[in-house]
Amino acid sequence: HDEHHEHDEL
Amino acid sequence: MNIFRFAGDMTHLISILILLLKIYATKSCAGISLKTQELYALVFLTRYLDLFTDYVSLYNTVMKIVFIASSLAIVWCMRRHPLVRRSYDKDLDTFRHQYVVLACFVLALLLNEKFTIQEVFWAFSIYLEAVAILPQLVLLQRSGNVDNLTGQYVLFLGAYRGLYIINWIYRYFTEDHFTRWIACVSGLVQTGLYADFFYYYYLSWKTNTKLKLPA
Repeated sequence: HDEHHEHDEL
Repeated sequence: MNIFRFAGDMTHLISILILLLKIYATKSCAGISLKTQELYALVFLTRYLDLFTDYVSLYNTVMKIVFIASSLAIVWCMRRHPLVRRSYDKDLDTFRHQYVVLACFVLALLLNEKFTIQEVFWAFSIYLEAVAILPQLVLLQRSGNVDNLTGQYVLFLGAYRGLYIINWIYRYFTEDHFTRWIACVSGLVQTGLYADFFYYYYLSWKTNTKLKLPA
């Protein structure tokens, strides 16, 4: 699966 | 999560608490730019669209809710609270922030990680946060004197983004494919905007005089 680009910062 | 980012989040939280304390304790918002507070509320609302969809951690979720709630509370106080709103420097807070909002949105349409609603609004919030302090800095320059709490507010706000930049440098060297160009470049611009304020704040601290910004 494509690298799930999640924003893990605020 | 590294210490720099955690420290950045804490200084950010402290800056908001300082502002809430100042407004609550003095029932006055003199020297505070409503436009900057509205821009921050917009930053949080557009950045945390994924609040209910992407669960990263309890810490992230709690902090997002705190930032959204506190920024809306400040805007509500400055607009609706009968006592506080009277002390708002309406005729000094004249920065035309709607153009800034438009420019950031256009930029987000052009420069984003992925052309999706969430990513465009995320990029928009990053660009907007970089310039959101401008109305406040203009207001401080206009009003000349900077009272302690407002000065500390801007100081902690500048420290937060500065710590985030250290966090990105740290992550760049410790994680393999870590790149956050949009946030990094925008964060550098944002911290740069504070640089002159920091300089005058340092001078006033060193010479132990009241903080005066050159008009």
